[in-house]
Amino acid sequence: MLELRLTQAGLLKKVLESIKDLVTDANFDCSATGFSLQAMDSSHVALVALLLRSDGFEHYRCDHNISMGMNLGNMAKMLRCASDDDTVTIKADDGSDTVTFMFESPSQDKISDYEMKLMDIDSEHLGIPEAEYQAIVRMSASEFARICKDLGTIGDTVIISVTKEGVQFSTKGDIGTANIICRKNTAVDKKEEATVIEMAEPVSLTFASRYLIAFTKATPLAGQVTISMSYDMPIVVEYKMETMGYMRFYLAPKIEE
Amino acid sequence: LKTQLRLEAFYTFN
Repeated sequence: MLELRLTQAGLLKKVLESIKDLVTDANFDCSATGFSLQAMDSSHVALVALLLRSDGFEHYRCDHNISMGMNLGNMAKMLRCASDDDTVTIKADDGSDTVTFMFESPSQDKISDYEMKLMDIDSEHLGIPEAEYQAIVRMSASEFARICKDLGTIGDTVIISVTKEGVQFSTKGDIGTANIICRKNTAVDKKEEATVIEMAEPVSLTFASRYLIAFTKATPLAGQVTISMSYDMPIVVEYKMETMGYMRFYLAPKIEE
Repeated sequence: LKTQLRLEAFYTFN
């Protein structure tokens, strides 16, 4: 028996909207730790790792570990039927091949339930060890989204270079080149606008713009984004959800042959 | 020319 109650359906809606274009089907894993998902895109270039911590839910009952295969597009469709301020309850009985989403309006005068078919998915879980990264940048999530979108219109790849002064995003395309430097800056009006650099060594890596743009669909989840890089390692783009957990995207770099 | 690496180049399947 699984029963998870979350007061803000809006959060779950944003989570689904941010991953449904990257991953078609995925297993949601439910354990005492929380409601989590790890899935790669079909080309195995990008990976999404989501954790919604159990203590972030208003009610969290998960009798034993359970994995539920869902089509994320269909799940997003059902969640779109909830209002952002509805309470959502996710329910599944042991051995059932369906999951139920129940939405309750804040005044309790409208209660809806949507039952969705589960699917069997061969999940390929990657073991991702906790790593020390050579460079970590924290910056405005909306600024990062803007940069990825702007550079994506000019070139297919983005070079991200971190020095202790700041982070540089560069691209090159048929029509020309572009460079954006965000200098470290903590003297800001709103703390989410700060750009903070923690760096052991300068790092410069190349990534496909379209994946970075896809990751920025998670921008509504957090004011700041954390970008972690080490030489010849996948980049990690993380959106932390206050009290609830995180959405992390991993992207393998492009290398010179 | 740059080659796109896959995640399996870095991580192993559990």
